[in-house]
This record gives sequence, C-alpha cells and structure tokens, in this order.
Amino acid sequence: EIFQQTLTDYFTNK
Amino acid sequence: MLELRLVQGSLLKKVLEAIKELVTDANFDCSATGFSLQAMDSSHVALVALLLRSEGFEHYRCDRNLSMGMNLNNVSKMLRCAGNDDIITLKADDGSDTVTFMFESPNQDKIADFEMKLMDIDSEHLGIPEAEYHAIVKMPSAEFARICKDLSSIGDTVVISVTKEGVKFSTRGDIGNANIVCRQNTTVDKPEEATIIEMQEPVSLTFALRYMNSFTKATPLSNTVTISLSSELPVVVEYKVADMGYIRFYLAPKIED
Repeated sequence: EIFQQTLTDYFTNK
Repeated sequence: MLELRLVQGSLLKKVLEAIKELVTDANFDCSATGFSLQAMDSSHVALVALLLRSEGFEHYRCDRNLSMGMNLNNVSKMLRCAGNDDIITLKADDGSDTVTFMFESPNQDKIADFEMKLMDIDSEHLGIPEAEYHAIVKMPSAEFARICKDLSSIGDTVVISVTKEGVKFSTRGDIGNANIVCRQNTTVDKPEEATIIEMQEPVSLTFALRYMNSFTKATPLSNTVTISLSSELPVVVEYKVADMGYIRFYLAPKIED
C-alpha cells in the first residue's frame, strides 16, 4: 500500500 | 495605496495560467519586498509559492503591507483581456474591497481598466524552512513537461530517482511500465538546454503525476526547471519568473507503508 503524505506532515503552520 | 506597474505584463498572465489549476482562491500579499502568494491545494498535498520582487516592477508603491484575497479563475478572466505586449498596472486603495487591473497597449493608444471584487480568504500559512537537498536537477522545462505528460499515459505516479548515472523517471500501470533516464549533459549550444545534476547522495521518491502535470503549466514562464529532492522533504519544482522572482511548487511524496 502506498500513502499520499500531506505538506503538514513536513511543514508547520505559521 | 498600492500601485504596481509591470512593463512585461505577459509575465503576470503566465503566472496566473500556471497556478489557477492548482489553487482556486488565494491571498496575494504585497510588502516592500514584493508581490507574493502562498497557497495550498484543497487536499494540502501541494503548495505554490510565488514571489515577484519589487525591483522587477517599473513602479512599485506599497504604503503598507496588504493582503488581497482573489479567486484565481476570476483574475485569469481579467488578465486574459490584456494583450500579450500590454503593460499591466495593479491598483488598490487602502481599505478598498476591489483591485483594479489597468492594461496599456505598448504605444499607449488603448488603455483599459478592469475592477475586480476582492474576497476574504482564511488561508493557512506554512513555515517552510531553508533546507539542504540531497539532489538538485536543472533541466529544460519543456523536456520535464514532456516526461510528465508521457508517463501519465502509462501510470498515476512517478518515481524520481537520482544517482550518479543521472535522473530516472519511472512509472508503472495496468498496460506496462516506463523508465526515462536523463543524464547530465552540459555540452549543448545553449545553457538552457543543459541538464545539470548536483547530487550529495542518491535519492528516490514517489509522487502523484497529476500534480506534476499541473506544475508544468508554468513551462511558458521559463526555459528551465529546477527539481530539488530530499528523502525527508517535499520535492520543490521551481520556475524562474524572468529575473524578478519565481514560482515554487512543493509536493508531498507518496510513501510505502
């Protein structure tokens, strides 16, 4: 199974 | 008071065409630095960051920081009314809920102004740290667009692998699989035709081709594209906007469980 990461998994909210 | 005059108005037209498929509504931020935008797609998988530096405008007046919410489809409709050679000026008064796009033909014989309603947009702003990337590939933007288009007729995802052999774009689907390898090539007539690979360490990441294809809408802006990869970060696909700024697309990878 291959999962799509989201940007919030990497970057933080300002 | 905001007044931004861009002699090469076609750049703004191309910028809108590059981002309107990915993002529906966005806040354009004006400050002393320049005209910028940061917006994510609705699923928070991809992000576009635009910067047009103030020095790139013939006239740049921004009395105080201003954030203007716009529907990008509507901006695109307005800008499509500008000729490719037109000078475009953006104007907004403090506290106004509209922005005016003024189009001047090169010989000043036609001047048009289009006023557009602004909108309130709650947007999340992500902090994107400066990062070291494992590999940076610079290649002709048309070549990258062709690869993304070709691979999307075979599969839904692309594996981008950088080794000392070159950069490999791979996909697989129901009908079969495909691999395209681009090697470093600096022995070309024009610098923009070169493929340059800077690799600190090998990297291999999987991405949704649908998003990559959407990023390639920026191809008319620049002859080259830069793809920055790191196993711990979203990929960055960057197109320069003349010598005044850039559009950067960030895309989160797909990861095997």
